[in-house]
This record gives sequence, C-alpha cells and structure tokens, in this order.
Amino acid sequence: KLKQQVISRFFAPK
Amino acid sequence: MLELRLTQAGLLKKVLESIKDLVTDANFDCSATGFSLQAMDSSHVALVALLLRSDGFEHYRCDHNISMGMNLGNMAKMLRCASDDDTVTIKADDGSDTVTFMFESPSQDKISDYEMKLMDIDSEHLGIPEAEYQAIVRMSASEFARICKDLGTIGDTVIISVTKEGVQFSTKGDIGTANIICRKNTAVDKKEEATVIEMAEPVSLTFASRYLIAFTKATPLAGQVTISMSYDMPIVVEYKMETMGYMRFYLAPKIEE
Repeated sequence: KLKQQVISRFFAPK
Repeated sequence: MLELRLTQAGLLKKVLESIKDLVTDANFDCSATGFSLQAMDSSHVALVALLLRSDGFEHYRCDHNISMGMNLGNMAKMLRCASDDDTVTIKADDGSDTVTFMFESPSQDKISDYEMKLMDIDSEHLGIPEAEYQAIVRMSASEFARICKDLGTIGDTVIISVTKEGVQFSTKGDIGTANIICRKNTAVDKKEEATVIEMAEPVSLTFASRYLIAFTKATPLAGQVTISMSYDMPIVVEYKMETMGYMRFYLAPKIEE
C-alpha cells in the first residue's frame, strides 16, 4: 500500500 | 507604496489560472528581487513557488518589502476582466487593506481599475534548499500535459522513471495498465519538442496523478517543462517564463507503507 508524504517532511519552516 | 507595471496582462492571467485551483489563498511577497509567492495546497502535499523578477516589469516600485494576502480565485476573476494585451498595473498604498489592478488597452482608449480586498493569511514560509537532482528531464510542456491527462484517466498514481535513455510514465488502475516512454531526442524541428535527459543515477518515484494534472495548468506559460527528481525529495515541475522568472511546483512522493 502506498502512503502519501507531505511537503513538511522535506522542507522545514524558515 | 507599491507600483508594478507589466505590459502583458496575459502573462499574469496565465499565472493565476495555473495556481488558483491548487491554492485558495496566498501571500504575494514584493521585494527588490521581484513579485513572488510560496504556498502549499490544503493537504500540504504540493507547494507552489512563483517568481516574477523585478527587472521583467516595465516599471517596478516597491519601497519596502510587503506581503499581500489574496484570494487567488478572486484575483483570477479580476484579471479575467483584462485583455491579454492590456498593460496591467498593480498598486497598493502602505498599510492599505486593498490592492488595485489597473488595466490599460494598447491604444490607451480604455482604462479600468479594479480594487480588491486583501486578507490576513497565516502561512509559514518553508526553506527550499538548493539541491543537486539525480535526474533532470526537459521536455515539451504540452506533451507532459497530455501524458498526465491520459494516464490520469487510467490510474490514481503515476510512476516516473528516468534512465539515461529516456523517461517512462506508468500507471495502473482498475481497468488496466499504461506505460509511456519518451526517449531523449534533440533532433527535432522545434526546440520546444526536444526531450533532454541529464542524469547522475536512474530515479523512479511515485506520485498522485491529480496533482501532476493540476500542475499542467501552467502549460501556457512555457514551451518546455523541467522535471527534477531525486530519491527522498519532492519532484520539481518547473515552467520557466522567458525573462520574467518561473513557476515551480513541488510534489511529495508516495512511498510503500
């Protein structure tokens, strides 16, 4: 089964 | 005081049409660099980064950095009232809660202004590191749009695989499967039809088709699209606007649970 990742997993808040 | 003048309203119209369905509200940031926007979709799966460089404008006055919260659907509605060849001027006074879009026809015989309410938007800016991507594909933007649309009718996810020979798009759905291979090809009549692959290592990642389809709303902005991929990184789908800047879409991949 595939799980959708989110952007915050890769880019941190500035 | 902010005053930005752009001779081709059509460009700004295309920009808005390409993001308004992905992002509802966003802050436009104005600085000496240019007019920019960074926003995530409501599920935080995709991120849009737009830059319209200051030197691409006919006139660019931005006394100090300013952030203007706008509803993109409403902004698109107002811009649709401009003709593509109108000159558009975006104006805002310091501390004002409105922004004005002024449209002038090429012969200067029709001048319209539309004032839109600004809104307070709480949005965090994400730091996007400069990255070296393992695989970069440049191909026809309209071909990429066609592929995303076609595969989206078969399955919910698209696997994009890059090898040095080409790029493969695959999907699987209830009715069956589909595979499209675009081989690298620079022997083309029009340079926008070329498929160029720059690859350090083969990469294969899985993405939700509906987001890729949403990104292709930006197709009218550029002849070519640049797709950058690395393992454990969001894909970047970039439309470069000649002299003006770029529209970049980032999409987090799907992984095996």
